[in-house]
Amino acid sequence: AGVQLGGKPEIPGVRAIVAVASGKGGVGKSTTAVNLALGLAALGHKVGLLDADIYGPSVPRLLGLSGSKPQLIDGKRIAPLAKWGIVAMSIGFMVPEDTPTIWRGPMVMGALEQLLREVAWGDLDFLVVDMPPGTGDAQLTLAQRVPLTGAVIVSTPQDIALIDARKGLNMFRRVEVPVFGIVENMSYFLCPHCGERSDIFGHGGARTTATELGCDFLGEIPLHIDIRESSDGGAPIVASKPESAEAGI
Amino acid sequence: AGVQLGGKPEIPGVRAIVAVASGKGGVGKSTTAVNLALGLAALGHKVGLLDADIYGPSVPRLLGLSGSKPQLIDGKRIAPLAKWGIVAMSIGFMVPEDTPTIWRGPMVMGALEQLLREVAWGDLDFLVVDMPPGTGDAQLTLAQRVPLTGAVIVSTPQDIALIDARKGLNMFRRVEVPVFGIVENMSYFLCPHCGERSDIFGHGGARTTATELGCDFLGEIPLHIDIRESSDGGAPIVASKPESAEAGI
Ligand SMILES: Nc1ncnc2c1ncn2[C@@H]1O[C@H](COP(=O)(O)OP(=O)(O)O)[C@@H](O)[C@H]1O
Ligand SMILES: Nc1ncnc2c1ncn2[C@@H]1O[C@H](COP(=O)(O)OP(=O)(O)O)[C@@H](O)[C@H]1O
Ligand SMILES: [Zn+2]
Repeated sequence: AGVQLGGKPEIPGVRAIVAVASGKGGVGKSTTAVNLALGLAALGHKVGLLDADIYGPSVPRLLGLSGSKPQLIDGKRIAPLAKWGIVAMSIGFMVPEDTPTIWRGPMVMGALEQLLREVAWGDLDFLVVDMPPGTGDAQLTLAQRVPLTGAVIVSTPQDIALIDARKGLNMFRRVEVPVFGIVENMSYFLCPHCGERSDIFGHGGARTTATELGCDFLGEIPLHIDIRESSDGGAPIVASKPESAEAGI
Repeated sequence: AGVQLGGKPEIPGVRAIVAVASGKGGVGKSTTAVNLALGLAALGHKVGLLDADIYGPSVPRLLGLSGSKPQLIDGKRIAPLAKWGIVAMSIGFMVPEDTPTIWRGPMVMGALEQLLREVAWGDLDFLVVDMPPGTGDAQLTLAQRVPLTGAVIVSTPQDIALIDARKGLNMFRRVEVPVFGIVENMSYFLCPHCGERSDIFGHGGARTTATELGCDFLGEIPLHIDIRESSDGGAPIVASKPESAEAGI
């Protein structure tokens, strides 16, 4: 049997589990989780991706797998879906897109436990978990029940997003999950016409917050049309610099 | 007593209630709700703003009222806070910022009913309600229990945001609340250096969706540094063209 981390049974064959979290929705958490998983795979690691965002599971679309139905192996275990060199599973495959999931806490937790423990993940170096946005009960329960190795927090540069990112960081600290660091997404925009830079959502706040909270700053991802086009089109762009910084975890 | 709309008692003194909703978080729903309220007030209407976003009440910050405590009148009714020519109330004033609210559905609904019916709104032409993002149970319950005159849906131009906007529209139609139309926020970006335009999040999707779904298109709000700076700084910019289009409701 796997080593028990404070009462959270390990997942056999999975060496490290990394949560990707954010305080607020719409900061690019899922896009970053997908690119982190692909970045780690590009370095030669065996990688899985679990979409635990119960409010808006977007991994199926980001990988170009919308509407796919996972298969059962020997009637019990669930086979993850393979694409772009990783294996993936999402609560979006289990619950029809138009079913509201918000209040059904106990039911949702059951489904997430199933995704975690009943999927035939096989041997993985990393399992990246795309967490639900926010710092409420659902996130806390997940952080307590999943044997996380560490967490990456995604924020945009605005003060309001950083307030939420701090809450997320404090939540992980409360359940003794190490935080690898903060990524600043939509950090600046380089005009494709004249090359000048605009800090539409501000700039540099995440680096300052990381220093204040004593954790690493994992890099900046610019606001870029290609990131939006590729991620929404289901062919993820493995965004350059920060992914390699993160991939070095 | 006020006229009952399908079992939802009216709020005495309030002529029209407009919900501002979005499918996904981070599209600028709260910023738009605040600007709509200020836009309506600038046209001479008496306007209130109710922040019902239980997941991330941001109206206190957007109005520069963070940390304010509402006062009780004659020990029972709650006095709304007045600023920028409107009166406002937020669930953020009632629940400390760091209390997770996600699973406590019944408790939250009780608090929202209190905000709706026990606040001394006085005589208002419009009460603008900033709804929680998403199309789950909380949104549905609110749409059923609040005597809404109509709803405005905020979306960004990306396909994924529009899929959610459609869900929101369908939800309002299910509970027979008229939808005034869709606003496209972050619709394009004009480079402050060279004046050229970039459609970072795409462009025009909301107009097409509005036509397909048979509802009005209320206008485009550009991605603009001033909107972010002013709204996050607590001094809302009454964003130009579309607000007047909406304000004409
Ligand atoms: N750096 C970026 N540049 C441009 N668009 C981005 C970037 N990061 C995310 N996006 C876009 O922003 C939207 C929200 O991203 P998503 O990953 O769904 O956010 P979250 O998971 O935080 O809600 C998507 O349309 C995505 O393509
Ligand atoms: N048109 C815009 N241009 C620039 N920034 C914007 C615009 N609309 C919203 N924002 C910024 O985007 C962030 C999210 O907006 P918010 O209104 O909180 O979204 P939501 O209520 O949908 O979560 C805020 O920092 C806000 O200032
Ligand atoms: Zn330019």
